[in-house]
Amino acid sequence: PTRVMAIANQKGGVGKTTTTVNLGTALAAVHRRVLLIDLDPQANGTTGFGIQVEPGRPTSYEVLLGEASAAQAVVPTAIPNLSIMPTTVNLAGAETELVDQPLREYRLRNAVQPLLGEYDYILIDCPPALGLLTINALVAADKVLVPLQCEYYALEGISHLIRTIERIKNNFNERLDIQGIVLTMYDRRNNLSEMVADEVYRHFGAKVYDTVIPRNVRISEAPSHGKPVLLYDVNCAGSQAYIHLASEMLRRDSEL
Amino acid sequence: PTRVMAIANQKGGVGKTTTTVNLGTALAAVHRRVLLIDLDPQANGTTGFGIQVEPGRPTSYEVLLGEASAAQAVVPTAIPNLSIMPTTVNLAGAETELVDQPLREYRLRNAVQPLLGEYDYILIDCPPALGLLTINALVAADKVLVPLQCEYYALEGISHLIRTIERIKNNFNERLDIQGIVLTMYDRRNNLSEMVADEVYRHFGAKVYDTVIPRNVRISEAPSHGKPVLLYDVNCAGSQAYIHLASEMLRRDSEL
Ligand SMILES: Nc1ncnc2c1ncn2[C@@H]1O[C@H](COP(=O)(O)OP(=O)(O)OP(=O)(O)O)[C@@H](O)[C@H]1O
Ligand SMILES: Nc1ncnc2c1ncn2[C@@H]1O[C@H](COP(=O)(O)OP(=O)(O)OP(=O)(O)O)[C@@H](O)[C@H]1O
Ligand SMILES: [Mg+2]
Ligand SMILES: [Mg+2]
Repeated sequence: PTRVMAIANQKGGVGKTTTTVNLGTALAAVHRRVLLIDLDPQANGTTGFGIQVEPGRPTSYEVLLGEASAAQAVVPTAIPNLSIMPTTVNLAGAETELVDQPLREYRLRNAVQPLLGEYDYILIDCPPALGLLTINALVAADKVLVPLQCEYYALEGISHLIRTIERIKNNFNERLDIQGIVLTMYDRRNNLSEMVADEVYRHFGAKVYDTVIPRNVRISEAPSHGKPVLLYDVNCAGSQAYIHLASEMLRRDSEL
Repeated sequence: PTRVMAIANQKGGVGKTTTTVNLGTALAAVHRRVLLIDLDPQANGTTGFGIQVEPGRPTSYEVLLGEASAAQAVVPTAIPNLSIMPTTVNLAGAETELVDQPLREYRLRNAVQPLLGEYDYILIDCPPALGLLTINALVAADKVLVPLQCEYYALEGISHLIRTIERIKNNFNERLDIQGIVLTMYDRRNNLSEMVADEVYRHFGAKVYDTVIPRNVRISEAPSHGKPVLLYDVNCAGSQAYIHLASEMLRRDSEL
């Protein structure tokens, strides 16, 4: 069955896009059929693959408004087994345009329905907010993967995210669950990372992935080349971490 | 005259809150009367000072809804000359609650009007989005200070921010202007920071502050102690950079 996963956290800059792009690439590299959906008007996920959306081509914005089907908006990437539903900054208009529309929370879920079966994984990159775009991702998803930056402010926001996921589960999508928490930008040289990591293990136990993504400059260089870090420099610590993350995820999924 | 400044950038995690908290503290340290307004439902600016909002006390949420005056919501901090209008996660409800209210973009501007004259600087910390909360800050402000992380994705989003500021200037607040761009999390050890900095100087010239905020772990440790970095470790590179930023800002303001 297709696993649909929202990559969400309202805290900004914690590695949502980086995780969507690179986890997606690592899963595709082990022959899983992967679709990425860019649901952030910043469109960083789209440019992370060097994709320029041609004028007039449908994106996740048109799909949410019901002006295009999901299949029409999906495009291939340079990576075998990996497709993307790109977006542009126009997506920022969706929240206001859908505010009084019926079933506004189910738009993505209903649009993605016909694609189930064609992919093993669908990963949805969310904006740094808990508005209608992220809600659409949480309603469409079976699971939520939470990238958590090893910083104090990021730790603070986690309880609000958990409460929002509970609310979506109770009102819109009863199968929704946190699949896991991935520690990102872990810096061995400073105590803060360790302090945050300890705190997260204490609260979330087995939900926390063993794989920790280190702070690694090659990860932040890759987007300027329009490539996932696995293509930019497969031997760097960042790429290796995302390869391990993918295999840990596959192991966890097969145990369910 | 009171200078009202929005600290804004829709890209997440670029140092908006860190800049509001520490620039505010540095200005207060040189005897400017400063008010910080926390307009982000994450309330990181509020906890950056170790402030717990007591139940029932008004916050920026009640001020936007017109249920409390700005003066009622302002509380002192442990730092002389520095007050804050704190917030809680309830603020997340304001965007939907104000969606069809008259003058919804002017709520903060009108609320802050009676406070002008009591402060030399009012700094408004914005959430990582360009929705109604950030729009309220841009309509209330005279100037926008843009923290820009020295990373590729952060650079990409700058043109959309500029267009939004232009739109607000043309429709709601003709005095609005970009006061400056501050490079944050600059890492001397990697080329990416230099590449981004060069690009920013090329596009924005004199608007770019000479003061660059280095990546400095003491900055990210300070919030876990509920203190601005100037109080946590005044001699570290991070504190020194924010002290320089404050004096550069005072110089720029006196030249106008
Ligand atoms: N492990 C890492 N090591 C170094 N840099 C990283 C790492 N992960 C992400 N980055 C960089 O940090 C910045 C923030 O990451 P990213 O944009 O993926 O976060 P995000 O949560 O998607 O942000 P937003 O909230 O704006 O959507 C980016 O410039 C990215 O290149
Ligand atoms: N110069 C710096 N050096 C090291 N860490 C920093 C620096 N500036 C900010 N940080 C840390 O980086 C993280 C992001 O900064 P901050 O929260 O201020 O960004 P923001 O733009 O306010 O984020 P958001 O978009 O979520 O509101 C925080 O954990 C902060 O402590
Ligand atoms: Mg992102
Ligand atoms: Mg912030």
